[in-house]
Amino acid sequence: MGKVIAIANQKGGVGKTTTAINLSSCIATAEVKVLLIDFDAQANCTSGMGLDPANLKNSIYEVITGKIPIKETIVKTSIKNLEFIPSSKNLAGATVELVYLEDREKILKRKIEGLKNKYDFIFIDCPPALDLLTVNALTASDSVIIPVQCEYFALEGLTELLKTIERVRMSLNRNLEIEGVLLTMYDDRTNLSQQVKEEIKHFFKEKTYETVIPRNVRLAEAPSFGKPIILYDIKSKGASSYINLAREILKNEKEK
Amino acid sequence: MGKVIAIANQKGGVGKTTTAINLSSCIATAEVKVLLIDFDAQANCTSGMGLDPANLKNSIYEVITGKIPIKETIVKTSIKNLEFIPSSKNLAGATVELVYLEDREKILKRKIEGLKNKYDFIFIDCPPALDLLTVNALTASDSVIIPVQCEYFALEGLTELLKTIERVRMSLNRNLEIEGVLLTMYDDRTNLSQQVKEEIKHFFKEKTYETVIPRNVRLAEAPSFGKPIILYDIKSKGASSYINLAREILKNEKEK
Ligand SMILES: Nc1ncnc2c1ncn2[C@@H]1O[C@H](COP(=O)(O)OP(=O)(O)OP(=O)(O)O)[C@@H](O)[C@H]1O
Ligand SMILES: Nc1ncnc2c1ncn2[C@@H]1O[C@H](COP(=O)(O)OP(=O)(O)OP(=O)(O)O)[C@@H](O)[C@H]1O
Ligand SMILES: [Mg+2]
Ligand SMILES: [Mg+2]
Repeated sequence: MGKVIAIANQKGGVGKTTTAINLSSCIATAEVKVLLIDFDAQANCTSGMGLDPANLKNSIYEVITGKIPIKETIVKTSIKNLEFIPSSKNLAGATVELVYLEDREKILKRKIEGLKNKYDFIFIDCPPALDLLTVNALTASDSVIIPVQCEYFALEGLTELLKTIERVRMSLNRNLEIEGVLLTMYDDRTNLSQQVKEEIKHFFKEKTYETVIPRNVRLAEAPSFGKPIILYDIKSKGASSYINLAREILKNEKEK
Repeated sequence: MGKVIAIANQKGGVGKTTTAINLSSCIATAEVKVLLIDFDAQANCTSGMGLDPANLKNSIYEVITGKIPIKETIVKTSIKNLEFIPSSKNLAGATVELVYLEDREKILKRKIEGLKNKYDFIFIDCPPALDLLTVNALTASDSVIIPVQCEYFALEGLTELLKTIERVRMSLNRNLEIEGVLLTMYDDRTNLSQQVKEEIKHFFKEKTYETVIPRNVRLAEAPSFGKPIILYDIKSKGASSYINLAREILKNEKEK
């Protein structure tokens, strides 16, 4: 059914990559075909999936600069129904390289069009910026998942993100919706986490996922082994929370 | 003595802004004149200092696009010897606006030249990117403090950051040095924090600050009140760690 979902938030370190890797792996274990695209020049998603970004010649950068067809960049992963397109640090130059192309916001959309009938879900991990790359991801997507770290600066950044989503909806992608808002790194011992959670629920109401991702060191350890959490430590709270999130999203999908 | 120090790391959420606000405030309490510049379009430093970025017309953006002189943007703060130049979200457009100017990497350097005799330290908070803004900050600086969150992705990003520092040193700023590497959000209950600390000490040796900033929720709460930690909760571990860091840096400065 080819649903494209961007995982976006311009605030740094809120759990975009951790969500991209772990949500896509959990959804793939539900016998659903998933593609994960690393769209950040820092390529954390790529190393978190066990690849070495330094030595990659077939990445999403070569695709959006027209050097190779997208199909040549897709790799299998250690999870049966999950395939992956890596990034490379060269992507950092793309914002400047592409800024004069006509329809420069629609490049990614055009490139993934031909893949949508091959996958049930395509997830896109975005960089901490509201730049041309993130706008490409939002233009290419049916919806966006917004991870929000349970702290003040992450809350504050939402205004700009929502304005950007609105602008993309107005002029580039009429169908763009918010898939959901995901509270991450929730620390149930602090009032701050509780306050941010209440503020998010108050503003986003039912768009706020029931599932809240707790702070769990296993989630921070897994990428150093190049593994999603379900292969690194399936018994951890980190694993069960992303499994629950996958269930919640698949259930939302059925009910539509 | 006008020492300019950039606080940089392209990895998101590693504590650049928290360090910028709190280190500059602690240094200012040592009867030393300090200027803090917010150089990130997300303007977390600006709101963490109690200002509202949405309503600012005199920001560093207007300075680097030549609209107003830098002296018109400097504001006093609740800390006696600390002055501040705010950012605004318009800075997001600067990377594209300035990309065709000659000496585009040296704009910030030229703009702050006239301020160096007015302050002992000038700190620059950088965005989570190795883009034209961060390169401007590195070109304008005598040295750079690198906050490193005690987790895998932050460690991995150091290679690219060090290459960028080297490139700036080679072609734009021969004097650029690493002031120090600061371990942040250290969680002494986890092996991961300990492993990252050992790796950093092994690689950076004496450039690694003795002071390690622990994970302390007070540091995350303070910005929601627009206050540096020493005005929000001076008894907290967050406050004492940044006070110790300020002492360490001032002592290093005396010994040079
Ligand atoms: N629930 C969690 N518990 C503990 N650590 C976490 C959790 N989620 C993410 N982390 C860790 O926090 C750091 C930031 O997470 P992550 O890199 O996923 O955020 P990001 O939004 O992708 O960052 P960036 O903006 O730099 O792309 C990483 O070191 C990650 O391993
Ligand atoms: N030592 C600490 N203990 C607890 N929370 C912290 C600590 N340092 C920073 N934080 C919180 O962690 C989050 C990330 O920190 P901060 O915004 O300073 O990082 P940053 O590197 O400036 O991020 P960005 O890349 O988005 O600019 C913030 O919510 C901040 O309040
Ligand atoms: Mg990321
Ligand atoms: Mg910051």
